[in-house]
Amino acid sequence: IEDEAAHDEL
Amino acid sequence: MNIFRLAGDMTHLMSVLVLLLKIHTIKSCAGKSYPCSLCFILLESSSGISLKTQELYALVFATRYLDIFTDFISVYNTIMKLIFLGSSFSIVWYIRRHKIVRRSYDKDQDTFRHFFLVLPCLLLALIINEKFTFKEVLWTFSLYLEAVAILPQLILLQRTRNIDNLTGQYVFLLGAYRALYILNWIYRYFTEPHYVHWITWISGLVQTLLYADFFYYYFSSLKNNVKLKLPA
Repeated sequence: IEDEAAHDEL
Repeated sequence: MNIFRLAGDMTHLMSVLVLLLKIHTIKSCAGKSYPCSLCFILLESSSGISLKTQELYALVFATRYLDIFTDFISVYNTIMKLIFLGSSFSIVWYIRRHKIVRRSYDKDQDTFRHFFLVLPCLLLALIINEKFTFKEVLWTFSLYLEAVAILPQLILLQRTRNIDNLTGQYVFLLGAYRALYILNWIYRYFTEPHYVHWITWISGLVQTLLYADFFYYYFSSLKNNVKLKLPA
């Protein structure tokens, strides 16, 4: 499964 | 990564560096003999920095970067998170604990009860979020809190008679970074399919709008080459 949308912004 | 976001991160980093420079100036001041006029001004007048805003920002970073060790994005991302976490907590420590720096903090003027900002942001994050998980709710809380974290600082500036340059530049850079992030979100919306984050966008817009009047007085003080002054 695709891992939860990690927040890629600071 | 795009140029707007990189410029935003660098501007944010600059704001932190300006604040650390200001604290360093205050610290180094104490070692000198008193007649130095800069020292006299720095130590006599309040530093104009709101401890409340610094504490709110430390909380913002603590709740936003919970995933620093679980979700690896990039070396850049991790390093910047460590810098923001380290600097925000050390600035709070300096203003609270450092024997010299805390003397330049005017707690009688910095009276904003920031607890009244934390609670509503937490409640709102529990209601409006992208996913009801512990990390996601705290991440959303950090977005709402960051949007209003500057309020104690702006109110303190209204009460501070002479705002010194470093403080003015600090607030300006802090506002500019989020404005650059808005450009980054517009850019990503048009270049990345399915890139939609309403919560981030609206909080970022509210945050930037809160600086609107500060920006107005900041630019007019630059244009007329006069001291920055916010109307009470």
